[in-house]
Amino acid sequence: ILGGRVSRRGAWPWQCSLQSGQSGHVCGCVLIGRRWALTVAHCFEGRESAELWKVVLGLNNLDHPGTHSQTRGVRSIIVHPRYNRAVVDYDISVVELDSEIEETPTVRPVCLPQLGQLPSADSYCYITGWGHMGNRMPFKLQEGEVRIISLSQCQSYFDMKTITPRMLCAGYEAGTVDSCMGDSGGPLVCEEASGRWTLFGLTSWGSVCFSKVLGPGVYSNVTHFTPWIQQQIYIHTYLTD
Amino acid sequence: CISTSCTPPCEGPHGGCHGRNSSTCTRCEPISLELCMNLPYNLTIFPNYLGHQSQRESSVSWESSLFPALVQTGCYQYLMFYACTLLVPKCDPLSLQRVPPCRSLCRSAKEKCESVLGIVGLQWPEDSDCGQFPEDGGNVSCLLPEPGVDECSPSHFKCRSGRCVLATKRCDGHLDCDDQSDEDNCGCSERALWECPGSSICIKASMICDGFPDCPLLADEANCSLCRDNELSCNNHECVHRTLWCDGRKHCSDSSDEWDCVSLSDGSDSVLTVLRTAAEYQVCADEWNHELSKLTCDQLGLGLPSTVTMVPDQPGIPGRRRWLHVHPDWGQRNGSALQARLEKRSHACHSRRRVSVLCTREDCGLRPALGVRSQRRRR
Repeated sequence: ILGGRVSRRGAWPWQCSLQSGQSGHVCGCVLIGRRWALTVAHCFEGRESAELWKVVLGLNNLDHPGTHSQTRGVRSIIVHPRYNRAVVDYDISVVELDSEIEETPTVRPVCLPQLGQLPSADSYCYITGWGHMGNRMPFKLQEGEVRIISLSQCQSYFDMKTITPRMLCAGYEAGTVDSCMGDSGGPLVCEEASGRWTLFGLTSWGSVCFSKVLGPGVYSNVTHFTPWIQQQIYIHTYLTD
Repeated sequence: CISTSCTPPCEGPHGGCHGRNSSTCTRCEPISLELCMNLPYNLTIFPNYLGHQSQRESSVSWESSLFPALVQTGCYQYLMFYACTLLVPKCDPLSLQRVPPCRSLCRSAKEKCESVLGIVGLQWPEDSDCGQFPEDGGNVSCLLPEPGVDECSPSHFKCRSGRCVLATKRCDGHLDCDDQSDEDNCGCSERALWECPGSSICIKASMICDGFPDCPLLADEANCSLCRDNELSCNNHECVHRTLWCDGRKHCSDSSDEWDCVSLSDGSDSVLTVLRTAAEYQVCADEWNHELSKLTCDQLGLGLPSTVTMVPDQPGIPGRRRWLHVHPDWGQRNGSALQARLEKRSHACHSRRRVSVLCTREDCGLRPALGVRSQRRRR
């Protein structure tokens, strides 16, 4: 996260770290149920098999997992069948953990958006992750407040790519607070009046975040995929024969 | 090799080996990176000159996005050719060695394009130091662009003026070519695409009948299967007998015969309806229990049941009511969906009461570790 700050323990209990073999942290992910998480499809490029991965929850400092963290293996990875690497469209995956997590104050699921529920343009939401900070990779979970940007305005920042309805844009023209490499798959969440936080985006792509090329970050639009997510959970829970 | 004989993929031209066994021996492989499919050579070998270990790694690398974008600036005519000699280096099938680009090619590309990257604060890929490449004309063979080598890659659209723009910009409504030719001839058929009926949306032929609606009115997913009268079409357009729908077991290879079998009516009454053999059934409240209410909400992704009531059937509704009943061994069907735990028994329901379930989202999106107090920050 560029332009963010260190988050407090338990501030984002749905944030998880997707780790592979000796690589350690590879991508972010988001807990949406006791046995289910979301991340982006491009994290699995070239490493599609579930046994290569584990998910670590309740983390704050990557280097010191501590007693609050929980680690689970991955039972299955469900990449969206329409994921298109060339234009980074349909960039989403459902991850089934090999066993249920124990809900604690530092490990809890985030809410999925209701059908058709979108954050309003110019509202402020949060992104979190252990990705590049522009000058170094952090150990402690970073958080940054970003503003939701309309798709039409967002397209004006990216003439090399097409912003599709499966995408959501957030950040600032100057790119001052933005997600970066290593944040992929992490959450963009907005707080509702009730005090609950809802997941509207998964960090997907953007301009090269430590160059002078500015502009907002682009997130997978979770609202667009909520029916597909629910369907995958249903199929993998009740139709496993 | 450790063994005297070579395992097949490793044998070299004179009975020699290239590596100890099939996991370490190197061999040429066909180029599969779309970006470089129009080179004057078609075999490559890894690792490449950017430290990538495979074409897969190359395809998702930063450089495979950077170079095509840089080519659009027209900074150097043979930039794409040079980039491909780094990403998928030529493999000499006899020596099984990489054939490098010549130093002059590297220098030309770097001199003409490095400054363009500087404008946007990016550096030239450090792995591609020109000193590592041989001078052309020396005794080590190296690559130079032959006449006719294409400046654009298959991931580009070539403007009439010869410039290359990314293929995603073709007919995207923005003028990208210096001669605006990227927005000419944008009819679907002119681009070998299929036009959605009643709209100007163009889709690839592979998107027709693929189970994902792309055209308005789902026109690309209509008339995709010829099922018999007693069959229904799956989402992937296979045909499955009507009696197998919503029985709790997958019969369509995409399991779509078991999708959306259970629903709760809108509004406050939230009456449970279950499809069986593609017809709508009420659920008779006799023998209903809390476990089945929990299963209903969980299966719909709606969390937990908050209110369960038995609603009297509305008399006088036209047509005969269809009832489903709780299966006697509903409890033994662990892991099964709700529709698998119900059965057609008769058209009567003793209590004549239907099941109504109200679900409430499970605890989500809360941050108990922060507590309420600390969220209010004293000035």
